[in-house]
Amino acid sequence: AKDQFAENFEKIRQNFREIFTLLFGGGKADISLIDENDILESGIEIMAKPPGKKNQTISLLSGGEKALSSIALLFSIFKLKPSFFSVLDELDAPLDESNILRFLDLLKSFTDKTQFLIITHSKTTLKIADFIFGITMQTPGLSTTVSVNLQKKERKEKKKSADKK
Amino acid sequence: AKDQFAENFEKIRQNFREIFTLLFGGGKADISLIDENDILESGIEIMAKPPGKKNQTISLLSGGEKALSSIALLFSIFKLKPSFFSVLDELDAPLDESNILRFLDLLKSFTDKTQFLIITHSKTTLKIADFIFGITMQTPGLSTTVSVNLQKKERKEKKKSADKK
Amino acid sequence: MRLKRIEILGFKSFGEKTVFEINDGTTAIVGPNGCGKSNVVDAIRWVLGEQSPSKLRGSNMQDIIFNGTTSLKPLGMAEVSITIEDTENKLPLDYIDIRITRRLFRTGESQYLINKKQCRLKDIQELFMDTGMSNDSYAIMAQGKIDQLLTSKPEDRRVFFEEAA
Amino acid sequence: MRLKRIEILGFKSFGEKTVFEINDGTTAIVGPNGCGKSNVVDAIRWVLGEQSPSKLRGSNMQDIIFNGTTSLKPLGMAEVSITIEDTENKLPLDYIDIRITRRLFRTGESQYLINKKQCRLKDIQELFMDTGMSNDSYAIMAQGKIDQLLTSKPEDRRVFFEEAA
Ligand SMILES: Nc1ncnc2c1ncn2[C@@H]1O[C@H](COP(=O)(O)OP(=O)(O)OP(=O)(O)O)[C@@H](O)[C@H]1O
Ligand SMILES: Nc1ncnc2c1ncn2[C@@H]1O[C@H](COP(=O)(O)OP(=O)(O)OP(=O)(O)O)[C@@H](O)[C@H]1O
Ligand SMILES: [Mg+2]
Ligand SMILES: [Mg+2]
Repeated sequence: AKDQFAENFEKIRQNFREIFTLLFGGGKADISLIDENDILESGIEIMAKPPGKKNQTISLLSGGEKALSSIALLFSIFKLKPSFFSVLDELDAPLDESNILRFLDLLKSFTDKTQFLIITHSKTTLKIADFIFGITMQTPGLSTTVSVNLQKKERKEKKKSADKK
Repeated sequence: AKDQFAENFEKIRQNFREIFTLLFGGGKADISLIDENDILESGIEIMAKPPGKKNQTISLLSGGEKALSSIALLFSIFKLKPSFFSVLDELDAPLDESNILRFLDLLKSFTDKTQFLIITHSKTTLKIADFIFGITMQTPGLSTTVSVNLQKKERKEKKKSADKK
Repeated sequence: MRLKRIEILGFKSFGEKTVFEINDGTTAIVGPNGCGKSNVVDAIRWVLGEQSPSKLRGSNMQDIIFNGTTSLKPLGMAEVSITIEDTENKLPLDYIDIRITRRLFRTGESQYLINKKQCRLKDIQELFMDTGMSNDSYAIMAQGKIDQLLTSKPEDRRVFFEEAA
Repeated sequence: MRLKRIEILGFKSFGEKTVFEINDGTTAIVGPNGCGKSNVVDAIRWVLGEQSPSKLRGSNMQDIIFNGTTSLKPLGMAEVSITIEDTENKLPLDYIDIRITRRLFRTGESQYLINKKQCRLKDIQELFMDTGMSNDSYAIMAQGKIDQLLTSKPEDRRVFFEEAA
């Protein structure tokens, strides 16, 4: 179990270094065991340095930078052990437009292995969805859902045939 | 001091009942001292019921509903003791478009007494600003600012003269 | 293996039977603040075996039963079903479609079913163990929780890693 | 009484002198993630007398001195000035424009000035006491902190009320 953890930790670490740099368009990040001699109990240290900036405590990072670094770490774990489906509730909330696009590119690279259910307020994120459920409360306090699938599919078909010409 | 606190608390409470209902377009809310006999030490209970919904623990409220209730409480305190300036950092982040508009209407009613400095990613919020500072990092890691005032003022002048015709 | 359908009745704000037919690819869920999007996430967690009411934003488990609105009566039971299509036979059952149902009655009585046969909560929790999907899987990321990865103490982060590594 | 100007040099990501001329009405601050918007909020808190590094997202006070970038050297001092126009003579000083300056050197030495005359931190903190403006005024709402009003324990909320009531 100890060897398994050490081996998996190392893989997640490698993933994190790559995915962080991909998401931030540069910079460096790392995770490490605070106490290398106590693999089964040691806490985990995180270092994250956005491009152009100097290495500092992660508390000094901005709201959006912290969110993006956390997303990089989450997906580093996904890469090791993808789940057949995943639910992400408003992960894009603190991100600006260009960071949302980078997050969505990362997401797309995982969609072959994972069905994603994404809750969002962002029109940008909505564009990459294959299917959309709208939830409303026509009667206050009572949730109902409307599937917005047909339009989405139609629009995709039209775009496909237009692209062929 | 005890009487002063009790009196001010009562005013904040009255403000909260009104401002909550205004922000939510209905519903009811209240604050109360958990221990009415211990005015100087008692903790404070909050009840918030959005329109159409039944009274439940505030933990069950949605992310946006919690944010909007907190905004109502903050402005209830402002109403009692307005500050000459106030800084609000991304208060609109969890709100949907229609709630942002309600928040901005509330904000406008306080601008005669308070200079507001608002940090936002929302284009909706940006529209109500009289002046805008853009901050960028042309050199990575180094913040610089660009004032976007002239365009804003010009647009306002043009709109004024257009409205007159 | 893929998520095929989610059925919700009497869980939180879903006072009427609501069915989500889930397709391959990425699904987005949208709607105004408080309409019930995160409640769908809670429903998924709950049907997979979540036993901690605070993880569902409640203070006791009864909180998740539809409490009525100003115009509708409360319901006596919450029921959530999730259907998984398992064509590769990854789950230790002989069905292609596996439908898991959880019920909670106001009396406090609970029921758990796999393809309409009653079972124990333990059977549901163990069913997905090898697939990495569980009620506290890192693949279910609740609203506002992503930051905890970065801001939590090194020992707490450990818990997150242990689930994956 | 109104806020007139904010001058920042060497504070966090403001490695070059940056001046914000503040007008009447509402000012919006915009820009991408990590560009320095919340750092401006921290600068205002700091110049008003904030002594807790964690309230400025740092672990020690030195963290707020510009640490350089991959292409720029660190600076040896952080300096923030805030200018208040006090035409109604609400502050106990005989000036119309009151400029408060705070400096911190890497050596650990601090300087505090009111209209270029050295003073104690205490003088700055007391100056605004009657106006309701202070480094931990409820009127300065940091990013992500608004929720705490609702989610904090009843005893913690008390602290917030006591400042206003
Ligand atoms: N047992 C219950 N019965 C009825 N309504 C409930 C129950 N539990 C929670 N609710 C309601 O569900 C609403 C919260 O829904 P939810 O958190 O899903 O919103 P949301 O769509 O995620 O919104 P946001 O965009 O703000 O995050 C609250 O208004 C709450 O009162
Ligand atoms: N002492 C310092 N020297 C140099 N850079 C610093 C220093 N302290 C903080 N920073 C940098 O400032 C950045 C954070 O800026 P800030 O929090 O103001 O961003 P923001 O514009 O509010 O972004 P967001 O929209 O994501 O909230 C971080 O990248 C951090 O590395
Ligand atoms: Mg939600
Ligand atoms: Mg910020």
